[in-house]
Amino acid sequence: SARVISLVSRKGGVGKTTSAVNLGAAFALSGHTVLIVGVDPQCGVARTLGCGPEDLDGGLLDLWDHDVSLTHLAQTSPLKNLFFASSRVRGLEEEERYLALMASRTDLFIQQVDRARDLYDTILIDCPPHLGAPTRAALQASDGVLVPVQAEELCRDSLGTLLGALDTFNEARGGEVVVGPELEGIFLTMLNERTKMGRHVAAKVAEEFGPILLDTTVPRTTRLSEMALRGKPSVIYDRRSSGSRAYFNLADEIMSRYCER
Amino acid sequence: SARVISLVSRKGGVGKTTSAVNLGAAFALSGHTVLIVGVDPQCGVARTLGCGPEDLDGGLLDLWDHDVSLTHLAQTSPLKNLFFASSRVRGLEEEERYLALMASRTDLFIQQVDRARDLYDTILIDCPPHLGAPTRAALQASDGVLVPVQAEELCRDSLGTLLGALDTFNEARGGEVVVGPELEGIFLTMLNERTKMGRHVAAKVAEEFGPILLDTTVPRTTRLSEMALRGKPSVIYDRRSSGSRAYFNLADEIMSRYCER
Ligand SMILES: Nc1ncnc2c1ncn2[C@@H]1O[C@H](COP(=O)(O)OP(=O)(O)OP(=O)(O)O)[C@@H](O)[C@H]1O
Ligand SMILES: Nc1ncnc2c1ncn2[C@@H]1O[C@H](COP(=O)(O)OP(=O)(O)OP(=O)(O)O)[C@@H](O)[C@H]1O
Ligand SMILES: [Mg+2]
Ligand SMILES: [Mg+2]
Repeated sequence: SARVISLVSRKGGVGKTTSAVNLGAAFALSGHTVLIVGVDPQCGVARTLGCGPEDLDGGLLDLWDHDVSLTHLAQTSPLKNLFFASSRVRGLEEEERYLALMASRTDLFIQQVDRARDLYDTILIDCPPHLGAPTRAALQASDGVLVPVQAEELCRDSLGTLLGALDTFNEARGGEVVVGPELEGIFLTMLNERTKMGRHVAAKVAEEFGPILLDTTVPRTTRLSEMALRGKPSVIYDRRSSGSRAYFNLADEIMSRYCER
Repeated sequence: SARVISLVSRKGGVGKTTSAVNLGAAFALSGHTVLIVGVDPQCGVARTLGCGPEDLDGGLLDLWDHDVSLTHLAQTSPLKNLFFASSRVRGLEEEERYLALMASRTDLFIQQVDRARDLYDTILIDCPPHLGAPTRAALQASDGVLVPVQAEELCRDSLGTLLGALDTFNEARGGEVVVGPELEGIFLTMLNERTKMGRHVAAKVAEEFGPILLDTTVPRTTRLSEMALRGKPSVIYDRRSSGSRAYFNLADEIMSRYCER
C-alpha cells in the first residue's frame, strides 16, 4: 500500500512543486509507481510538466462533480511510472468552488486518496503555500509530511509556527484524537553557500532543528530553474547536475527512513 | 490624501514583501510619509524589518478586538518617514481568527485604511500569495494594484488568471458595481538575464503584456536577499546596489504615472 506524503510550507516559493516533481521522478526511476497530486489552485505540478490547466481533460473537481477516482484523473508524464493529477483550476470561480469543496467535502478527497493506495507505491501531494483547505485535506490523507525550507531568513523564521501547527494538527480534529501525519523531516532548498544569508540560515536551521533536519540540501542552481521550460523533471533532463543529484539523494534518504521504522 | 497600493500575486515567493519594503523606503526617501500594512499572516514586512510577531506590541487583530486605528498600530522603522503595521499572527488559532475577521468584517479594515489616508502620502499593502480574504480586503481598500512577476515560467503562466481575477473584481461585488483598484502595472522581479529562463520569461511577458509592463525590472541579487539579516531595506543599507537602484527607479516610474493621470 502506498506511502502518502504531503509537501507543505507557510512561505511561498520555497520549492514544494520543484521538490514534488523531482522526488516523484527519483522514486519512479528507482522502481516505484508514483502519483503526484497537485492540490494547489495554481496547478504547479501540471505546469512544470508542460500542461497548463486548459490542456488537461480532467481535474480534482471531478472527484466531487463526477464521482471519478484519482486514477481516472491521473495523467501520464515523460517518465513511465510517474503520473500526476491536478486541481486544474481555470479561473477565480472554479477556484472558489474547488476551495469550498476541499473544505466541506474533505472526506471524499481522503477516500479517493485511500483508494489510490493500492495502485501506487508512493503518492506525493503538492500543497499551496498556506494551511488552508487543500493543505488540511492533504494532511488528513497523508502518512507523512515533508517541509522544504528555503535557505533564507523569512522562511526559517516562520518554521516554528508551521511545525507548531503540524503538532496541533495531530491532536484534535473534531473532538476525536486523530493521529496526523508523521514528520518525514525538513530539508534546505535553494541553498547558496556562497552568500551570507545561505550560510546563516543553514547554520541556524541545523542548530534549532537538528533532529528533524534531513542531511540532503538542495542547492540553488540554474538547471533546477529550467524545469517548466522543458516540461520535464530535472532528474530526467540532467541527472548529473547538482540539483538532480540532490533529489536522488533526498529520495534515498526518505526511503531508507521508512525501512528504519 | 494617500494613494493606497496593494502588492498581489497568486504565485508564492515572487517578491511582494521585498518590493513593499524597498518601494516604501524609496517613497519615504523621496519625502513621502509611508505606511506599509502587512496583511499576510506570515508577517513578511515586520520580519524583514527585524521584528518577529512576538516583538510587536500590536497587530491588525486589534482593529477588531480593541477598535484602534491603523496609526495607533504603526511601528517605526530604521527610516524616519516609514512606518509599518503587521497582522502579527502568532500561531494557528490567531491565524484562523484573523482570516475569519478579514472575511466577515472587511468593512472595518477598509474604514481604518480610509482613516489613515489623511496621515500618510502612500500606503502600501503587502498581501499573501493568493486571492483569499486578506487580499480581497486589501483590494477593496486600494486605489491601485501592483503585480510583481518573478522571471520564471510558473509565475508568468499564472499571470493571465490573476489579471482576469482582478478584472472580475472590478465588476461585481455584492450586486453593486464597485470600481476596483486600477492596475498600476506588472513588473519583473528576480530577473537573471544570464539564464535561459530569465530571458525567455522577460521576452514572453513583454510580448503578451507589453502595455501593462512597467519599464523597471528588478534583478536577482545577493544584496536583495540579505534584507531580513540586516532588518533594513536594501535602499538604506546599499543604495547603490543594482537591486536598490531598481527600486528607486520603480518608485519614480510609479510616481510619474500618478502625475500623468
Ligand atoms: N534549487 C533551485 N534552484 C533554482 N531555482 C529553483 C530551485 N528550486 C526551485 N526553483 C525555482 O524557484 C521557483 C519557486 O519554486 P517552486 O514553484 O517549486 O516553489 P513552491 O514552494 O512550489 O511555490 P508556491 O508556494 O508558489 O507553490 C520556481 O521558479 C522554481 O523553478
Ligand atoms: N531581486 C531579488 N534578488 C534576490 N533575492 C530576492 C529578490 N527579491 C526577493 N528575494 C528573496 O526571495 C525570497 C522571496 O521574496 P519575498 O518574500 O519578497 O516574496 P513574497 O512574494 O513576499 O513571498 P510570499 O508569497 O511568501 O509572501 C526572500 O527570501 C527574498 O529575500
Ligand atoms: Mg508550488
Ligand atoms: Mg511576502
